[in-house]
Amino acid sequence: KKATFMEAFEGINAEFEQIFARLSDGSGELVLEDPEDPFDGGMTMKAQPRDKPVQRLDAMSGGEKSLTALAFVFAVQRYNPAPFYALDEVDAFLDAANAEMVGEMVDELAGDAQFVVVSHRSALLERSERAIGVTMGDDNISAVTGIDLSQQGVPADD
Amino acid sequence: KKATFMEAFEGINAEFEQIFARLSDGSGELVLEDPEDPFDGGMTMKAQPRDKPVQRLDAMSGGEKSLTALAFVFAVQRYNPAPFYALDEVDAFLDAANAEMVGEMVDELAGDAQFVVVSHRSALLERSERAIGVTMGDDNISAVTGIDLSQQGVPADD
Amino acid sequence: MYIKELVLDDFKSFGRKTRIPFYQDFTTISGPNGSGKSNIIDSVLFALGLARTSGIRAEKLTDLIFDPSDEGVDSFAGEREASVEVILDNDDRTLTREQVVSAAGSDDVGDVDEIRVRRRVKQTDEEKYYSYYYLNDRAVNLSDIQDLLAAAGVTPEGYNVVMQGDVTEIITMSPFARRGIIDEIA
Amino acid sequence: MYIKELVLDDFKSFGRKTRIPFYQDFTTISGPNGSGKSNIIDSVLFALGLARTSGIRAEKLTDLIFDPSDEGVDSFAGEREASVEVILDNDDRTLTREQVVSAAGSDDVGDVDEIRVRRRVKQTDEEKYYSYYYLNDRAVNLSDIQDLLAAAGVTPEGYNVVMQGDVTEIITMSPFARRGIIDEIA
Ligand SMILES: Nc1ncnc2c1ncn2[C@@H]1O[C@H](COP(=O)(O)OP(=O)(O)OP(=O)(O)O)[C@@H](O)[C@H]1O
Ligand SMILES: Nc1ncnc2c1ncn2[C@@H]1O[C@H](COP(=O)(O)OP(=O)(O)OP(=O)(O)O)[C@@H](O)[C@H]1O
Ligand SMILES: [Mg+2]
Ligand SMILES: [Mg+2]
Repeated sequence: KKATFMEAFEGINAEFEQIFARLSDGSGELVLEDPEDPFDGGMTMKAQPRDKPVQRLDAMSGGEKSLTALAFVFAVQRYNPAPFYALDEVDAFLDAANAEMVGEMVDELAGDAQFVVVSHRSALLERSERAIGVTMGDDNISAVTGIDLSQQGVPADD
Repeated sequence: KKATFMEAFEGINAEFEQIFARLSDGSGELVLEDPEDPFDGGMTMKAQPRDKPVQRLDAMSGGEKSLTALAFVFAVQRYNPAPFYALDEVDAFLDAANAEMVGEMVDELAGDAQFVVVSHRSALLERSERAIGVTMGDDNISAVTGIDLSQQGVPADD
Repeated sequence: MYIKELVLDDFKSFGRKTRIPFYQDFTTISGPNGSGKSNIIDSVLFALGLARTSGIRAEKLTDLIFDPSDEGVDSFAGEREASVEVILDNDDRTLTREQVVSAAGSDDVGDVDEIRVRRRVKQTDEEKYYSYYYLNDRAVNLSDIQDLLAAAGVTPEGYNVVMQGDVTEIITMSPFARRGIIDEIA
Repeated sequence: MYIKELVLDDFKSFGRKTRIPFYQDFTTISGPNGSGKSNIIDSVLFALGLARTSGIRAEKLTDLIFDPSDEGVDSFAGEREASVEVILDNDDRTLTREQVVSAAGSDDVGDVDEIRVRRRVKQTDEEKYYSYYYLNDRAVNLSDIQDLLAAAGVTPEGYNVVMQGDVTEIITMSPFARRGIIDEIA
């Protein structure tokens, strides 16, 4: 039981270190509170975006927290791929540069697994193969317009 | 006690109805659970953005919740103005049209009270008299650049 | 395996039967506030049994049925129902025929190029409602669906769906809960 | 009345004494993720005694003192301190001289065209730290500051500061708590 846990932990951590470094230009790792007996403790993260000194996780900014959380989701995906992923406005607190990094990463991961992403911002909208538009009619019923990106651009909100 | 409460409630509700109608093109009102004895119950909101049928507050979308909450903050400001207001990325879930509405409203309210707004988006950044830029140096120390908008534009993230 | 198409019928704001095609790689969904984007994500969680009702902004299952009236309308207007079908492309045989047959409890599941998971919620009177699951049109239980999906790498704790406003939850949850995600995967 | 200027000294990521001017009407703050924008908002809540420590992302007051080292550095490196001063323009006499004098407990407050509220937190050893409040350079208590600000329309429940990610809290809080906001104003 411990052996299979440690195998998964080490595998996900290796991915997390790599992805975090790429997304935030710094270093990050997953840390077990009790490495001897992992089930006795929890798991925390050491995250240093842009190689700042390590702060308590709680002290990170809204954008830094989003980026760190996404690095974890992507690390799990790399280690143990699920068939599809759905992300709903995960870029809400990201600045333009970080939104671009996430867009690039999703674009790449979408080669191995299906990604469905809800967003208002161009960094994600411009990269997808297919964009679906949703509108609310006067009859208060949602309707979907399938826009095939190869034909026209999709208006982003930013 | 009840009389002063009801006076404040009615005053704020009158403002809320007006502001909600303007921000979301629908109708909204504050509702007391127990109008006979307000202290016996709580206060909820009836909000119909774009005059949709009334839903449970919880069923509203992220953007609709943000807009309704801001209408309440602005209604309280109109009824009982404080000297200053600070809003930190309240536009995160708003689409372009709603972000514009909020920007317009803040611009107007800023005539009566001071507004300090943190944002990444142009709908708010373009309207202010003065924009402060914040950067993090290599020494991991934050620094502030006071940009006087009359001289140059401020790059928004959207 | 991937989601080929969703079919929503009277689910939340989708008051008309709506087919939503997805690409194999990367599909984005955009539109104004309140148009129904997050409802699409909710529909996947609902159909696959991946979410608690509170997670998809409902107090009880009947809140998910399209309701054109004002909330104030209390009278029960007769039987109503909502349904969501998730059509998964299984060409790559992520799930074998045996696995599908064993989950469906029957051999009559058609070819397994496609795996169709459908969930219906039906309200018969003010207080009574029922929830049904189907796998390739065969009636099954939630646990059948969950076991089959777990074999394909889709689990309720799997963190493959991040809902609106929840992205930083991984950072704010307790260290124990965070370790629990790894337990689930191991 | 309005905030004319803030002076941050070793508060959170502001490791150098920094003056931040604000406009009377509408000032925006922008910059990359993690640059220190929310820390500026936190500094106002800290100085005016409007926030609980957890609200400004700290477990204890000493977390607010600029810390260039890695969190892992446990050794106490000698006395450290952070301070924030909020300079309010009171030309319009939102607060009268009497109100300021009574809150400061002294006549020696200079002219009241400006009201300066300053808060310092000082750590003297690993476990010991102190918090001091000043009104126009006179030492006062938190309750003096809160009473004075309440007279100007600034209260801890006042909802005039909405922190990052909190905007929808008004919608998700309980109806009782929501009614409480009106009680506070009445
Ligand atoms: N049972 C129902 N019947 C009818 N409409 C419903 C039902 N449940 C929810 N809705 C409506 O669906 C809308 C919310 O849709 P959704 O959350 O998907 O919006 P969104 O496109 O994600 O918007 P945002 O960009 O603001 O996040 C609400 O306006 C709500 O009133
Ligand atoms: N005591 C401290 N000493 C040094 N740095 C600190 C301290 N407390 C917090 N920080 C740093 O301040 C940064 C957070 O700043 P802040 O939350 O203001 O960012 P922000 O500009 O609001 O970013 P975002 O756009 O992502 O919301 C974090 O990177 C954190 O490490
Ligand atoms: Mg949404
Ligand atoms: Mg911030």
